[in-house]
Amino acid sequence: VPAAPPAPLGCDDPESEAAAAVAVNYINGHSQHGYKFALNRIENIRVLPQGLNNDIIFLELDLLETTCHILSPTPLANCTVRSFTEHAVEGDCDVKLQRVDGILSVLASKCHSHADSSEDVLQLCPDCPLLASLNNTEVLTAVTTSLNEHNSKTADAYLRLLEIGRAKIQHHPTHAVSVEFAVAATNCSAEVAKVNVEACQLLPEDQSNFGFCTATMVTHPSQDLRVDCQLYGHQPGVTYSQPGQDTS
Amino acid sequence: PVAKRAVAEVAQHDKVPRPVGFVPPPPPCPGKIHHFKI
Repeated sequence: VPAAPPAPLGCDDPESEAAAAVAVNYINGHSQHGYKFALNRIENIRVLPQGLNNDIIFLELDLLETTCHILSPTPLANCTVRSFTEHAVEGDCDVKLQRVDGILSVLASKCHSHADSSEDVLQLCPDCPLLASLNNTEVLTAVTTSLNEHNSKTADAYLRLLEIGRAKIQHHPTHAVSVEFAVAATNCSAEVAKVNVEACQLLPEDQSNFGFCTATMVTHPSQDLRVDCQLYGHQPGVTYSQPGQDTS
Repeated sequence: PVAKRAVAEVAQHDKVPRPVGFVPPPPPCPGKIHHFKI
């Protein structure tokens, strides 16, 4: 009597979790912009046997954005998932994997991310600031002003902007713009940059030094600016390509 | 005349016995939520 087909995998089975971990690692490893994502839920799993010890696995994953920029060396396990009231961002991913003799590998993945709805956030937290568009004028002003502020005060390398990660605007009780952006060290000190900023170029790939800044600019009723930039140090093999040059 | 046959009520003990507190297994998918649901 032919052996009964194996029972369908459950989404919480260890095998499903193992496949999801490989998929999330692949997604973060092949992303060039934004933040690292963590697994929130395995929506569905389908296993198509291809022969002895050879399966094709289709996963539908529900991910959540973490506070770690994609260039950060912080291990995903140490990256905090952005809370609901910070205006969370969800990622929906479809991933195709192959499992041969128990070894999992990703064949393809497709993800779509979207912020939680403003209504949801405001329903739980009426005064929480909401995500703003990254090309919002106030956001661009806050990024430029805070990076200039950092470069005017640092004794280290002059930093150039790589990308804006996220921005939020609070309207009361104070009007404040909070921004997060990725930066990279240039071949200039901040002193030299004051004289000839055009000469300041990003370091070559084998010396690259990426970093991350957070800043808050209060414009009403008082004026205040706080900026904090941290460089990660050189990470061999970690590169950055300007948005729009992404390989799919 | 057609008479409806009385069908003896299935005795309780003939039903498949379910252990006390039987909880049907959760559906295989979707899985558990690790953080929160948007």
